[in-house]
Amino acid sequence: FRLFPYMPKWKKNEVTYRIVNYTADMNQIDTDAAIERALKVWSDVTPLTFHRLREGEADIMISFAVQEHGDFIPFDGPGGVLGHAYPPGPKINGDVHLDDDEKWTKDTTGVNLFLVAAHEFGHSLGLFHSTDTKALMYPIYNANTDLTRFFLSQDDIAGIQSLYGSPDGPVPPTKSADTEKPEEKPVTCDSNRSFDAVSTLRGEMLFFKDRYFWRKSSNNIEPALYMLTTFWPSLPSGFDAVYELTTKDMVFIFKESKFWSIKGSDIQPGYPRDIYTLGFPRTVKKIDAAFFYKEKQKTYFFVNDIYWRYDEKRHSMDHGYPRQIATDFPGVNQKIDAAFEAFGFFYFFSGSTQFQFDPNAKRVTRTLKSNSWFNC
Amino acid sequence: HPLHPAARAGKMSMDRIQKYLEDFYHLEKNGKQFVRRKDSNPVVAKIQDMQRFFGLKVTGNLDDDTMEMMKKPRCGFPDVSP
Repeated sequence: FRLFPYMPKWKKNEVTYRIVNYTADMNQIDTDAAIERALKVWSDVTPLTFHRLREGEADIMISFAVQEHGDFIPFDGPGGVLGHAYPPGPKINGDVHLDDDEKWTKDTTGVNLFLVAAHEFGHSLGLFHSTDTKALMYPIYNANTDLTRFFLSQDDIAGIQSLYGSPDGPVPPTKSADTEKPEEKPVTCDSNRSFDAVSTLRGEMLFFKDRYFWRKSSNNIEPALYMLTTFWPSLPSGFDAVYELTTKDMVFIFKESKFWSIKGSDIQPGYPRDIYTLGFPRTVKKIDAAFFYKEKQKTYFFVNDIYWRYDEKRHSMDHGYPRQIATDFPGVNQKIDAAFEAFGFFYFFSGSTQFQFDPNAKRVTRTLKSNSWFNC
Repeated sequence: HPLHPAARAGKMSMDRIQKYLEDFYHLEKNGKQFVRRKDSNPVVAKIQDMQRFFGLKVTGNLDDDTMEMMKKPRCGFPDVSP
């Protein structure tokens, strides 16, 4: 997904809309219904609500027009361009214009109004075009979309939630959402904050806890909190360990005796796999923490008070392992929840405490709060 | 020189191709784009931008896949920011 430059968004959750005029192709009730359903696509996955006005200036003014219609971007007759919309903001911004030289229908015998309107509303809310062919925000109209089972792609959801967050209530069921009750959102600056796993990802840092994770990027002081299902709806929650193999732009996610490989938000085919394919003995039931040390091309896996070292070039465990953690990482004497490598240091997380370890000096150089990265 | 990309445009008119690249890839609207220019060719660059966006083979030429994509009904908003 992509956002507009400067990321314009509505600075409120109650957005108004008005159907300024109607196409003669459909009866007004069907047009109303298509517009409402198209707005619901977005309100279902954000805190946004849409209130209809019957007169005056609404945030999103929806109109049908042909050829030149007052915004210097004329439509082009039947086919080609079906409509366009403007990013959030005053006056024409947020508005949706639909080309009435198309044959608008409530099914796909013509151009489906619901589908095109839902796409244009994505622009009205701040989304740019996506290159993901499965995304609603992909610019090409897909007449083969199954309207009876329409749902936003993860790309669309990730995009709109990066602007407005997820709905305050539970996220509406997607194909694979768990049916458990979503527990309270974790408090970012809780002084007892602990993590299930921590990893880098394409220059950002991800801190995982239960069904959530924080994304911390270098250009944002504060981390942003997301639900795992925003990006990885088919993964279980409560990861045990996560590490980024930066040389391959891959992230590996561990839960109990399984692990997945992901690239961005895409799960690689052929996963999950058993951790035993990496060389762990069957006595190991889960991994506590893992990180990749690029300088040595080795990945370190921590289990209770011992650890293994995996050679990412030879794709096998190094000989002479497992070894005692306390022997090779003096000062790291507690059970590790999570770990990652950054700026030449190893960071070990145990409960609400974080140890910064210098692999050259072979000693703990700082003891911090686990959420010290959140600038609380 | 390989044939100028526009020469192989086949059924889609030059104007429509130029308008597509102007509308969705910010090709400068100065009308003389299709004149062969020794120094650089903004049309080729914009065709490549479009091919990159749609994950097509980036040739800079108006090959069949590229032409097919240009004909598909779509949203009128640009695919790339200026």
